[in-house]
Amino acid sequence: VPSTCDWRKARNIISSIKNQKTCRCCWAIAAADNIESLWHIKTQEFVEVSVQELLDCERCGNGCNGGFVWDAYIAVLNNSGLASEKDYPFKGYPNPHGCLANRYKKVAWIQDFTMLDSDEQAIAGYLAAHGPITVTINMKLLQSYRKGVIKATPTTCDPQHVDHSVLLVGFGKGKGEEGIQSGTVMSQTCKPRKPRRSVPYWILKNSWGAKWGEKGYFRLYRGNNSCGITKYPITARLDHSVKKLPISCPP
Amino acid sequence: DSLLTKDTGPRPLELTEVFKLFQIKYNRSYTSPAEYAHRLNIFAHNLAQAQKLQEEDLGTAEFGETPFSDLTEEEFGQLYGHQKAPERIPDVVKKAGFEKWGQP
Repeated sequence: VPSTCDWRKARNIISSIKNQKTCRCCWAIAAADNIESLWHIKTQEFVEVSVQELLDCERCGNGCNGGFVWDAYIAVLNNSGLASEKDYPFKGYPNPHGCLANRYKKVAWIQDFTMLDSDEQAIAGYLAAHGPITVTINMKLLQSYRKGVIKATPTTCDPQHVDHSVLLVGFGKGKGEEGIQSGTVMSQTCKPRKPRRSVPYWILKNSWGAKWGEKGYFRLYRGNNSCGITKYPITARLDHSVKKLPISCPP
Repeated sequence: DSLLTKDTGPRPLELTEVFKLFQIKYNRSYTSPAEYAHRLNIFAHNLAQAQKLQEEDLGTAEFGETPFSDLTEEEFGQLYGHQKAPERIPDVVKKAGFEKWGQP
């Protein structure tokens, strides 16, 4: 396992930050982000897949009412792939006409999906070797998060109560303040700054727009199952028949 | 203490002023004075909570005002979480160890 890995530094692997708005579709966006990044790693083609197709075509047909990442992958398998975001764009509410998957050409597809072991070292190894994966966390502390590395305890963030799916895009270790800074104003509190400490962290891509957090991303402490990050580490599996040079995770 | 009353610079913003800036920044308006008062109360509570988190956090995170500062914790969970607790994981979600990748 390398000491650091950040898929954001590889060109066109990570798509732009999405915004779920008031549609509770983090599960669909996390799965779409996962498929987009793996598709590029496997094929070196950049695609943006349709989140709306996942919302309209998941088993309950009301994707803005919550769901799970495995529902997204099952929908992709059932529909033999996903249309592009351009053809089947995100509206932020379920389509009244239901699933329109058959109308559009598929631009990406998966062979399978799988859940990894709940072990942070194994997750890091898999992430570095294969690409970004989805995780589901307790989002309680994200309500007032601005930047830096969140080091939660089971008391401050129950690891069993996970309720928000995001894309895990990398990990690192260093000063907690060296991540991508948001352009927002400093907090209103007037406390002395904490001394800089070297902390291991995960880098996660959220779906609340690029103005939130660290330009749409946030960081969680790595090594103590902060906010239940190891509970559901799930990823699609893509096998591409044409073998191309693998892209490795930039440090 | 005379130091406390001495004018040492710009005065801190009042809560209502901070809330006004929040409303402008995130384009928030409320339908009635009662709703405004309710949201102001939640906003104050959330800023206090953020300050508590800041003091308790073991990492390097900074907590404070965000676009969700006028929502209760329950509203935040209902609006942005996926809410449903998984009853069971489908059989197709198989446990797979890292070393097993690529095996039939």
